[in-house]
Amino acid sequence: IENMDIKNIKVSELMIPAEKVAHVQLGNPIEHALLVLVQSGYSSVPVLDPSYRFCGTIGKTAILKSVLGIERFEMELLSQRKVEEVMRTDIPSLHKDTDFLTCMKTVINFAFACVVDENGSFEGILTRRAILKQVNKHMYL
Amino acid sequence: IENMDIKNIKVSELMIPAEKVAHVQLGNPIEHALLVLVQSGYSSVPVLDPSYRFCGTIGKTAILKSVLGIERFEMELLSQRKVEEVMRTDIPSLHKDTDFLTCMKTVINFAFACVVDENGSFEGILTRRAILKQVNKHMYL
Ligand SMILES: Nc1ncnc2c1ncn2[C@@H]1O[C@@H]2COP(=O)(O)O[C@H]3[C@@H](O)[C@H](n4cnc5c(N)ncnc54)O[C@@H]3COP(=O)(O)O[C@H]2[C@H]1O
Ligand SMILES: Nc1ncnc2c1ncn2[C@@H]1O[C@@H]2COP(=O)(O)O[C@H]3[C@@H](O)[C@H](n4cnc5c(N)ncnc54)O[C@@H]3COP(=O)(O)O[C@H]2[C@H]1O
Repeated sequence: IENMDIKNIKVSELMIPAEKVAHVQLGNPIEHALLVLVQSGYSSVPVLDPSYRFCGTIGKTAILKSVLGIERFEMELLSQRKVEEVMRTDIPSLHKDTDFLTCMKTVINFAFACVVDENGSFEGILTRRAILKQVNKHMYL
Repeated sequence: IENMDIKNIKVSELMIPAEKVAHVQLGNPIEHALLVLVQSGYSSVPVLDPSYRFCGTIGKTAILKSVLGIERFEMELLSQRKVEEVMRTDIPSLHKDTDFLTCMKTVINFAFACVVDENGSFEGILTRRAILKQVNKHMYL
């Protein structure tokens, strides 16, 4: 019976809005991205273009893999490379009106999905934690 | 009605067994831990003692934070520090017979929980992905 409520929850009610999402800009060196990731504590964050459109995501693994040499991590290369050379572009995007079940399926294989409008403008992120909190609320077992 | 099935699923059916879990050993330098994390691609993995008891978890953020100096990441310090100086010990542990609802509540705030027996011996990990796959299977909306 409680499933009827969960079916009607929308992305907009669950997402972390853009202003609260740590991100980096296209064109930033990966050195800046790594600082943002270490200081925020997040393993991966969105990459946005100058008009705040969603472009991809960047994470510590990809950054460190890109500078891992035969002998050591070549950290001097961090200032030379840009986020677009290293970012992932396979993170799913969702529209704000997407239904709950589609959202849940989306986060099975991704820790978060990006919320964008019809123009690709970044509106926020939908995290696994937000989905799990709702499922927990609605599961009376 | 389908909730009746989900209630009976046990940790043992959902967890990734110990032999498939990337981990590091107590006493390892964090340089080795960082290599394991970058090469496996995982953001955080368990730390085990020589008798395979679960001790904590170690992740890239904690490692990089520990070597972040005023000017740069001081990577030469990585070989000098041990995982126990940097690991987290607040990751929840679950027993193999724990019920599904408790498991789900546990991963609301943690990407994974460690499965241990009565002696603290490491048996595997219970991930958010495993929980979300089951919820998705059992939610016919
Ligand atoms: N500062 C903090 N305080 C309390 N708990 C924290 C935390 N940082 C991480 N966590 C916990 O660890 C989980 C995994 O974080 P991770 O950074 O790997 O993976 C995160 C990160 O890549 C991204 N993310 C979450 N919040 C973000 C934000 N405000 N800005 C940018 N990216 C964010 O979404 C992924 C999934 O987030 P989710 O919340 O489901 O799951 C988070 C959350 O439960
Ligand atoms: N090599 C890979 N292939 C395909 N997908 C991958 C992947 N590496 C990561 N992912 C995806 O990214 C999610 C977050 O991974 P993360 O490494 O931050 O966080 C992981 C990692 O810290 C740990 N973990 C998962 N599997 C592990 C393993 N075999 N050994 C050690 N730690 C593991 O549990 C956390 C949650 O894992 P979960 O599966 O729920 O969620 C994973 C999974 O959906």
